[in-house]
Amino acid sequence: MGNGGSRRGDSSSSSDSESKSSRVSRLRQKLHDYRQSHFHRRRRSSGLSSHLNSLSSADDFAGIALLTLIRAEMKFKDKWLACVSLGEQTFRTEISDNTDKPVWNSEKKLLLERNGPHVARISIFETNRVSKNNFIGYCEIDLLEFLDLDSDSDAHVFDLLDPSSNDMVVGNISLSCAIEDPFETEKNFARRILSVVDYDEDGTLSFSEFSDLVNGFGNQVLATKKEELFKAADTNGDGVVSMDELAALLAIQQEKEPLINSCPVCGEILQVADKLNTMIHLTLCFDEGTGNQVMTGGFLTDKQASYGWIFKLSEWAHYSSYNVGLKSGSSASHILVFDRRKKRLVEELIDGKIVLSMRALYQSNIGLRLMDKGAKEILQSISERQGKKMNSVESAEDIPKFLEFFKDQINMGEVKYPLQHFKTFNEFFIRELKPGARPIACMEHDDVAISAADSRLMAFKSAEDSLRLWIKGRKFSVHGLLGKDICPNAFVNGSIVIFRLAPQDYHRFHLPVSGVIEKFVDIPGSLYTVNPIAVNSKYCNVFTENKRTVSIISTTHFGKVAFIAIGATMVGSMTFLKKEGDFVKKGDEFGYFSFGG
Amino acid sequence: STVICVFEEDSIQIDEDLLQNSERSLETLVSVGMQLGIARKKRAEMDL
Repeated sequence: MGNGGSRRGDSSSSSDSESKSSRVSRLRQKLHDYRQSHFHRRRRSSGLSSHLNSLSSADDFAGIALLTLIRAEMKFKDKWLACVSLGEQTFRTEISDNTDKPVWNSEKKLLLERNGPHVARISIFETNRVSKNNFIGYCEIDLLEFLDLDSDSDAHVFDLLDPSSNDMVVGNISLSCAIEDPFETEKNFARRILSVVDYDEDGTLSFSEFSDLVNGFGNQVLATKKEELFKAADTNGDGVVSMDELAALLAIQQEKEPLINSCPVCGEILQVADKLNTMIHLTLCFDEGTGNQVMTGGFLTDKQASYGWIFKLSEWAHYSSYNVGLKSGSSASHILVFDRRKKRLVEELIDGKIVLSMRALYQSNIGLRLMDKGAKEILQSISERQGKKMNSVESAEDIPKFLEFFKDQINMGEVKYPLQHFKTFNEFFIRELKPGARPIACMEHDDVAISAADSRLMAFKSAEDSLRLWIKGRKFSVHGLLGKDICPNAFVNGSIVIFRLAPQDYHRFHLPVSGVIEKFVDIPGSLYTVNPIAVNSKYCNVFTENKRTVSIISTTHFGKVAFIAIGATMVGSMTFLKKEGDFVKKGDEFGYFSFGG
Repeated sequence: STVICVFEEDSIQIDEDLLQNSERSLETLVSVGMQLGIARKKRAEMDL
C-alpha cells in the first residue's frame, strides 16, 4: 500500500481472524444487503423493470470514506499543515502550533468509486514564511488497501518521504480511515436535509418547511402536488413529516418522479436516474464546513492548497469543467495537468516573469509583430548559444541545481547511469532510462498504439476538434504541419495527438506504433516556445512555423502515421536513432531533443 | 519541445480518458509506453 509501508498501527492481535472480517468485506456485505433491500423495495414500489438501474448505480458505488489526519512526528519544529489529494480534489488542515509533533485531528469525507481514484497523497508543508510554504514530506496511500487492513485500531502510522529523495524518511504521520455504512449515509442524509429546513428545530417538517425543501432542490412542482407529496410522506397522519418518513419519501419518490434536481449547496444539476450518487453528492456537499475540524476544500492541487496568504483568495475558487486546464489572461500563472497514473490533478508552475513575457510576446498582435522584426533571429541565436553552453564541461555544475529545482519530479532511481556519468548538462538532459523503466502496453499487440514520450498529452479525434479546443493559431492546418513534401490527403481529418515535453522530463521520444519508416523530411523554421500559452494564441502558429522533422511510419494496423518532432526555444536540436527503411517496434527509442539551435 | 502524431482518419480509437481531458482543455500527464489507443480495425473486430 502506498509508499508509507511501515504500518506501525496496533494490528498485532489477529488471532481470531474468523470473527474479524476485513472492513472491505464488511462493506461489501453491507452493499449486498443494501442492494437486496433496495431491490425488494423497488419491486414493491415501481415494478421489476426499474431495479436494473438501481443495481447498476449501486455497483458503481464503493462508499464514503472518512479520512482523519491525526498527528505527525517531524524532525524539527515548525508550523505545519497537511494536504490530502484524491483525484481532482485537495483538502488542507489548519496550521499547527510551532512544534515537531503537530496535531490536527482533521477529518474529511471522501467518495470512493469503483473505478475512480483511490490513492490519496498526503503532503506536509512547513509554513514559517509569509507567502510561501515549503513542501517537506509526503506519502501515498491506497485507501482501498488501507480499508482492507485487519486491525483493532483504526489509526496507522506511515512514513513521510523526502520529495527529493524517495529513500529518505523525514517523519511520519498517523491517520485513520473508515467506510461509512450506506444505511448510515442514507439516514444521515435525511437527517441533514431535514435540519436545513427544520426552522423550529422540532425534528419534524411542517407543510411549509416541507414546501421550502422541495423548492430548495430546484423542483418547481405545483402547490397541489406538494400537498399530495406531503400527505404521501406523512404515513402516520400526524400532520408533520419525521426523519424516517422523509427518508422513505426520498427513496421512493426519487425513483418515480425525482424531487431532487439540483444541489442546493453547489447548484450542480444532479443526475436524475442516479439516486444513490445524488444522495452521496448531497451528503458530501452538506458536510462542507461542519463537523469536527473538517479540512478545508475547494483546491485542485496540494500546491494550491498550501499557498500562504494567497490561499485566502483562492479558498473557494471554483473551476468549471471547461476552463480547468490552461488559465488564460491575467491568471495564466500555472497550468493544471491530470496525472493519468495517479488519477489526480497536478500543477505545473510557470515563473511569473516568464508568463508575462510569454503573454506579451505570444498573446498579442503587437508582440508577434515585434517577433517578426528580429526576435525570431534572437530566439535562434539564444538557442544556439544555449546549445554550446550546455555542451560545455562547466555546464555539468548546473545538474544538481536542476535536480533540486525539480526535486519531486525527477526520479534518479530509474536513470540508467549515475549522476557522475554525465559530463555536460546536455548529456544529462538526454539521459537514458534503465531497461524496463517504462513498461510498454500490450507489447505483443501492434494494433495498440502507445504514448511516444513522457509528456503532457492532448488528443483529438480530428484536426477540427484540435482547433476548436486547443490549437488557436489561425494558420494551423495538417497540411501546414506536414509541409509541402508530404502528401497530406490521408491525414487531413485524422486524429491528432500532441505530446508536450517539459524541461524536467525524460527527453527521449519513442515509437508509438510498429512498422517501417518510410521517410524523414526536415522542415526549417523558427524556435518559438511550444508552451500552451503560445499554442493557445491566435496570433502564433508554433506547430506550422517552428523547425521540425516529419517522419512517416507505414503500419499494418493504423495505415500511415505521421510523427512530427518539433523544436522549441533553446531545445531546438533533434537527433534520430533510426533511419529510412528501418523496421521499428513500438516502444523502441526513436530519438531525442537536446539544447541547441 | 513537442511531438505530434497524426493518424489517418478513422484509423485509431484513442482512449476515452485522454479525449475527455482534452475536451476540457486539460493536458494529461503520461509516460512512454502507456496505452494511447487501439486500431479501429481491431476495435470493429472486437465489437463483432
